[in-house]
Order: sequence, then structure tokens, then C-alpha cells
Amino acid sequence: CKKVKSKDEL
Amino acid sequence: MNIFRLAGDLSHLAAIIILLIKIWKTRSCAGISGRSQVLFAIVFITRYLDLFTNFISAYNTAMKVFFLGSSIGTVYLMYLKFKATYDHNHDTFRIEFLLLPTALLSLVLNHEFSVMEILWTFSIYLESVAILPQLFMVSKTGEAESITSHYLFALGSYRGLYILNWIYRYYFEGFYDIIAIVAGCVQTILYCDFFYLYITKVLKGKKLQLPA
Repeated sequence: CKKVKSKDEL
Repeated sequence: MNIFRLAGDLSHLAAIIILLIKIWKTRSCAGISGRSQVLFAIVFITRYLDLFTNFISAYNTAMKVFFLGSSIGTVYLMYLKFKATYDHNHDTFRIEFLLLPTALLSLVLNHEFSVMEILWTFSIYLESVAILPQLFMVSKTGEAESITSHYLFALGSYRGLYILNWIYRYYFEGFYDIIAIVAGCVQTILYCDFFYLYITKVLKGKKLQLPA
């Protein structure tokens, strides 16, 4: 699984 | 966006609105930890620095603006407007014991050694322990008003729902962020004894009384 920054979360 | 994250954000929104109603209606911040509110303001300021540079959606921007404004506004209400009702004697948790370790940890354990990333990581770590002064204050006073316990329940539930969101995103989007997940689990675990008291007492109409 790719680990992507959770920048779209509050 | 998924139902868990939406429910989590709405629970967080509800918590902040409940707190503002409590302070505004009773014109008092008795039983509320100003130190926790200061920590929450720091969490939002350090996390939403990308408010103007990184547009995700109208919803995301609107929520960030509301969280920033309401957390700073709450600190203003507590330390200036309703200063006389602020309970200094019971709000004594040493927040430097939370700020320093989380700051150091964010310098050591992060995804990328850049200013924005380290500030984001610091805000994630700090948020996981920011409620401690409030829980400490409730334990010192031995009780909490019902509206304050509803505030705490909504606030604690928000990150618990985010954990379900992370499980959902792991399986359906192949996405996970270990820093947010571990900190989110720590944050939710800190509420466990409060959740127990809330469900066994407050929901039965009793006042939240901690065993002396």
C-alpha cells in the first residue's frame, strides 16, 4: 500500500 | 471523504459548538481547562498553516477557518472576556510537559524534515495529549457539568471515528499514515475511562462524578 500524506484530512 | 471521516468532523464541530454554547449561555468557563484550549489553538495554528497555499475543497477550507477561529475565540473568551470565571486553582496541568516532548518527537519522528511537515507532525502529536489538562481538571474537581461531559464525549468520539476512517482508507484506498494513526489511537485511548463514566452515568441522567 502506498503511504500518502494525509494532507486532505482535517 | 467517507462517512466515518464526515461523522468525525461533524462530531468535532459539535464539540466546539457545545463548548461555545456552554461558555456563552452560562457566561462562565467554570470546569473548562483554559490550558487545553490553548493547546487546541496551537494544534490548529500549526496544522492549518497551509490554509491559503493548499486548497483541498470548500468544505476543507470552511472547516479549517471555523476550527481556527473558534479555538482562538474560545481562548479569548476564557482568558479575557470571562476571565473572572476561569478556575485557575484547578487548571494546573503543566503544559510544558506536553509541548516539549511533542516538539522534540516531531523533530525526530516525522515523514520529512521540512518546516511544514514538522509543524504538521507536532500538531498531530500535540493534539493526542491536548485534552490531558482538561481530564486532569475534571479529576481534580471530581465532577463535570453535563454540558461539559457532552463536549468531552463529542471531542473524544471525533478521533475515534477518524480511526474507523483510517481503517476504511487502508482497505479501500490503500492509504495510511502511521503517525496520524498511532497518535489518533493514543488520543482516543486517553478518553476511555471518561467514555466509561459518560456511558454509565451521564446517559442515565446522573451527574459525572469521579469516585473520590
